[in-house]
Amino acid sequence: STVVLVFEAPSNFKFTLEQGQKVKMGQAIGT
Amino acid sequence: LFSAWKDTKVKWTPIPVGLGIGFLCFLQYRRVVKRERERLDGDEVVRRKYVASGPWQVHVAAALPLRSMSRLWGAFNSINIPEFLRPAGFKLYSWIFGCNLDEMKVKDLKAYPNLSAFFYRELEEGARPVADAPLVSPSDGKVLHFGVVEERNIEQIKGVTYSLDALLGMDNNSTRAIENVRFDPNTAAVEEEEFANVNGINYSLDDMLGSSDNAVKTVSSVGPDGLAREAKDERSNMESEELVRLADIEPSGDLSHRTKPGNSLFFAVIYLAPGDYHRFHSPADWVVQMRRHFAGELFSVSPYFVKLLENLFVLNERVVLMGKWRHGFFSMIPVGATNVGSIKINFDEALRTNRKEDLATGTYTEVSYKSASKRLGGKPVCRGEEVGGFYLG
Repeated sequence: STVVLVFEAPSNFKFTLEQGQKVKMGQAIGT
Repeated sequence: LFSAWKDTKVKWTPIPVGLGIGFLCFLQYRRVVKRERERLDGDEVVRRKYVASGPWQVHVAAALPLRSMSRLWGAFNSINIPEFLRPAGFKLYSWIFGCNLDEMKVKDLKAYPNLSAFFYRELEEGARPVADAPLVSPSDGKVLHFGVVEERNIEQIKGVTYSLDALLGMDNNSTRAIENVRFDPNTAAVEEEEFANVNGINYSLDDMLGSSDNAVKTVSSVGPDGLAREAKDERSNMESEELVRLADIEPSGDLSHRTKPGNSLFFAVIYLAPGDYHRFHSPADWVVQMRRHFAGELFSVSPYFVKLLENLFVLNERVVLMGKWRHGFFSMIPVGATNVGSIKINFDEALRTNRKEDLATGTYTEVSYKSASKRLGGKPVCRGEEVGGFYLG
């Protein structure tokens, strides 16, 4: 299963992620 | 022949009633068969627009009755396991798929009657602290891809994209056979002027929207320890500000996600492995205005298949939740897979996924959540609040 997020944000929005990274629910993924 | 024709006496007799009824039934049967054939032919036309393409592995998978297999898998895993076998069986599953049994809410493995119940297990309180950030991960999992949506296309893997409009149901192909279902307010978790937050504490929406000086006064129940109460009170103040902001944001019309000046559209794809916690939570404070349920195929969504199968996320069954957050358009899309075909949304009891009668044609049914809160224009969900989950089969 997969969860896809699509959202509008200011153009200077940055993901704090790396491809292939494991994440936990509630972990920050962007600023 | 001549004499027979000439001399045979014509004898009129009434037709038996049963024969007449049988004849009418036969006519009706032919009419129904013809109508169903025409309907299936029409669905086939739509289906051809969503054809799986890729190497031979994709064609092998496409030839399999994945939806039937998924339902069979779900039914099999719903069979209760003898109590004495449960600990060993679930430990074996956990060892194979890397489940962390220490963070389960109910640690007694005998309490889970079958694998489906174990798969949909809850986590203990505090196992997943919600970060103080505007956007958090909705689930446990592996980040498959993320980035900016360019020219209304989302990158599936490097160099291969799928259409954002097809994913959300904005294109002409997927608008066929839309069935607009009126959202039943009785099934919503939210009353018009009041909602319960994830901790089970009720607040008046008027207070949350700032009509009252102190929203915390409306807390009807608090946790037993002072620290927990203090933390909840701080969060309620934050939610109050956020709800004021969300109430002020105008619904984005047809949700065609035209971004405001200075904004862009972003996407992130998180893959849940079989051993992961399979409930998903709200990644932000936002208002869900509608959902679209696409009855689709149930291909595997493992990283291996993501690389093989083009348009995978557009082909598969999915539930598109759309609404608004502080920056504008927001959407969360749980996508099903062969082993987890059933998607549950906690505040939408009418939703039924992976049903035999729904053909995998790429069409969708749409439900509006506006009746959940007239002021907010939808169902408000807080960051970290459980929204739903994936069931086996």
